Amino acid sequence: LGEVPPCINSTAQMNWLNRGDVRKALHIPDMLPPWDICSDDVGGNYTTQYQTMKDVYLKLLSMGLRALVYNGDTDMACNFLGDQWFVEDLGIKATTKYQSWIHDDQIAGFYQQYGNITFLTVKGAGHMVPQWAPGPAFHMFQSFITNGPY
Amino acid sequence: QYVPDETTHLPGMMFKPNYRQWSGYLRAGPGRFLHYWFVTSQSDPLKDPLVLWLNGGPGCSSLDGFLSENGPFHVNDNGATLYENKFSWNKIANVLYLESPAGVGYSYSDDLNYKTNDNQVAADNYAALQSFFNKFPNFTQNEFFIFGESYGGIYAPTLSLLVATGPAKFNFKGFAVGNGISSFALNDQTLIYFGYYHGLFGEDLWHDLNKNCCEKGTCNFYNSTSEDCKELVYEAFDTVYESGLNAYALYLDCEGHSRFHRGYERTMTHLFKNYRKPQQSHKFLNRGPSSVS
Repeated sequence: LGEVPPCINSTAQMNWLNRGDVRKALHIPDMLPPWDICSDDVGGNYTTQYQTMKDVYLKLLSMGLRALVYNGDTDMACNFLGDQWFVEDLGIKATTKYQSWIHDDQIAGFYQQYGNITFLTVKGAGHMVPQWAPGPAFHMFQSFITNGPY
Repeated sequence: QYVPDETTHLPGMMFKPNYRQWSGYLRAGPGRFLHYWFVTSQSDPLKDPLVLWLNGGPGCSSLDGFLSENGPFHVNDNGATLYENKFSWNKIANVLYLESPAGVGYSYSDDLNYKTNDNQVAADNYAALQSFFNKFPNFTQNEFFIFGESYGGIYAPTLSLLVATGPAKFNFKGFAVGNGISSFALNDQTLIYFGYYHGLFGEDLWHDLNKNCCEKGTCNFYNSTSEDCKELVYEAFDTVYESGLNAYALYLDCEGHSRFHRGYERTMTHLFKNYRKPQQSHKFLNRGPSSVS
């Protein structure tokens, strides 16, 4: 959300990506400016056209596609409750109870399924789930892409 | 596979990867080129799914996803050497990281015009996907998923709709959104409850919020017309985003960029869009700007 993610230190990535030999290895044209994690030019000139994704989700789910909405539950930029209420507001009948899921013998979060869409929390993780809960995130990813149990 | 883009050696890589990788450009539209970085699965590239990963912003780079979140290697703090990520998502999937839209990271537009919007980004990403499959035709058979994080909560579903209904045929199976913005109203509304029940506000503010923003048991923290409600919501917003807390992870320290970096101020303009800092915002704050540095 925005040009400079709050409280995130991306110095190491920026230093590595801006090395001349790295840019060459990645086939980056010389004329391009240095890499930064977020762009003021884009963020500052961006027009949001959707206030909600509800209609888009309903169309996609009606085509039989699968969806996963997951949230690290300590994030305040896009908090888990907002997405949980969003999924519930789609009006699709729940097909499981709200229940915990286990990773490495510990409760890793909670989930509930509504037909083809799953809402899932990752306990204790922030906005970037794979960064702050890499093990549970991989487990969640594997379950979703293989359509297996959480 | 598209040989010219293959990356066979990376500075700082002290290990031999057991997957292949390509880095180059995909055509997103007239004069618009998106940088992509594609890593094959460490298991069975021909059979494993293909996953597109999009970070949000809007305006932030998916290379943060690669190098800090789920990519096969990350950068050591020295900014020079790399280490392997044992929880990399390319252990079981082919993963395509796309810096989108043009202007983000190493993506660019010939005319340097980076003004864009949700529907244009979706169209550009759809064109870039077709450009990808032209370079890697083998992967059109693989099951295909789209992942978006944060503002990618808008990017992923809108692109998914084009993929699901467009002329190009992909083996598209589904999409996922991580800590995504799915509804601005619900995001704002719930943040007030999140803040109170995580102990970020006291009883006085909570009482005032209920008194000025709620009626007959229904509360509107999103677009109330009451000036007092707006100022109280702004005070709550102030606590969450500007008092020194790590807005991305409540129980982690705030590291890296200072919170008061100009970009940070704008970072949160996509939230609480209906509330702008009231003139006498310190009326409720009865204190100066936060002294936490």
